[in-house]
Amino acid sequence: SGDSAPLNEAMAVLQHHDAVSGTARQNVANDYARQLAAGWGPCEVLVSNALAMLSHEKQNFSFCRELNISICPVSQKSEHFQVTIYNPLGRKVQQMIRLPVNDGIFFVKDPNGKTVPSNVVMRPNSYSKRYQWDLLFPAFVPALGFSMYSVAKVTAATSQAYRLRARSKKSR
Amino acid sequence: SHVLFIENEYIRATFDSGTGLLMKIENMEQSLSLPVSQGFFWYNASTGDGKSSQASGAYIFRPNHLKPMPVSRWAQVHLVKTALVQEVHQNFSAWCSQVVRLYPGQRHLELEWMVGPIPVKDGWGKEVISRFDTPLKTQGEFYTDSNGREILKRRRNHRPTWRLNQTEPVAGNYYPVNTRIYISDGHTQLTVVTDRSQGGSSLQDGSLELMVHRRLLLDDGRGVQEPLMELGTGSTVLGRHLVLLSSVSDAAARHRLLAEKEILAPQVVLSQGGSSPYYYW
Repeated sequence: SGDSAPLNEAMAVLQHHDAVSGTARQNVANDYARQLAAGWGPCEVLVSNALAMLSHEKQNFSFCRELNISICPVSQKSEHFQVTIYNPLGRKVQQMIRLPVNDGIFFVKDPNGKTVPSNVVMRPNSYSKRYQWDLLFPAFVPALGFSMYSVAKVTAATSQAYRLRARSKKSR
Repeated sequence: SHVLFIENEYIRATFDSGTGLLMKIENMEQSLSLPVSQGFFWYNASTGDGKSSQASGAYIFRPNHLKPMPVSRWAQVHLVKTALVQEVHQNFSAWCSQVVRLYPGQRHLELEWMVGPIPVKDGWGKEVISRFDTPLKTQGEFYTDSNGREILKRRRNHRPTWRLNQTEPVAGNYYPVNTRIYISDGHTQLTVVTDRSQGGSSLQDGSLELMVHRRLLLDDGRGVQEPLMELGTGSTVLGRHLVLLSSVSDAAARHRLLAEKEILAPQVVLSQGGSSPYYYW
């Protein structure tokens, strides 16, 4: 079962103790980081449960804690994965999604199965020597809701299957 | 030798092809054009002087000079243009770089900066800022917010409720910026929306600056007993400034919606697929 109480408590401690970068001794700052990380773990379970309940589908959701520094094992190593985007705003939004990937070509499909335009763009050299590519696609998310996009890396087999599907659709 | 620019249907950002620095922003929807020079600078942190032994530290911002040093007067640039994004990658130094980015349909310019680890082998603590210089006649005034709720007018070297004897011409004019800072001449407004709380100011008319990172060598004597010297993952910071150029009458509607979207940004969760039906009962 998920639980948001540990994160609540960690946040309360941090706010009470003025836990701003640099205004505590390093070992204290490290402890704040430990409390936050420990608090976020059960929240991930809570979010997974909520998404499973809302979508009526149980999945092994993966939370990429280092997406901000472009590290995500799922998007970088998987041939196929799903992206769930939750919008906490009370109005629909369009958001450009960026995910670190290894070089290649990808098919992205929206919740209705339609292909979405996507690009793989180079990251600046100065950012990282190891991870150099980002997958980019526009996502539309409803107010206080979520959208699920599916991403497939083009391999020789998927490319051929895609071409065959496209040709058979055309002939029909 | 050619003009370097990125544009979408609303915004065009032009760069000096000689220096690689941002030169001009145009709002094509409102036919507004503003020369904007943006770059990174650093203040040399005070270690104490004849007036006071106070050193710059975690709690205290006290540069020892009025004028900051440029990180670099030019940037090595790389242009990326695809159907979904246009970017100018600027590399200022081994520890300072930036991506200026435009997506289709976007009414703001996105500046994603990466700063650190700040070198201090020269024995100087450094407080790094991003500064926007424009010809706007702002008459010593600028605006900063308090959690996006109340935007307060700030006037250089002035406090509204007492007569100020300004003893710190830089730090004494710095204010908290929780989500946005802006300057205007009454007609045109330049707004910068931040992705985190920072310190900011306008130390010259038409100029706007935000502190993005700092690394110091001395403790400021306020109880921490350690200099602000991050050695771990926090030694490099990656952040974003969202820049809006618009008419004053239109600005509030734009920066409020933009800041709201920035703070309550969509959350991304990934899965490998292969789901099974789930019923909460």
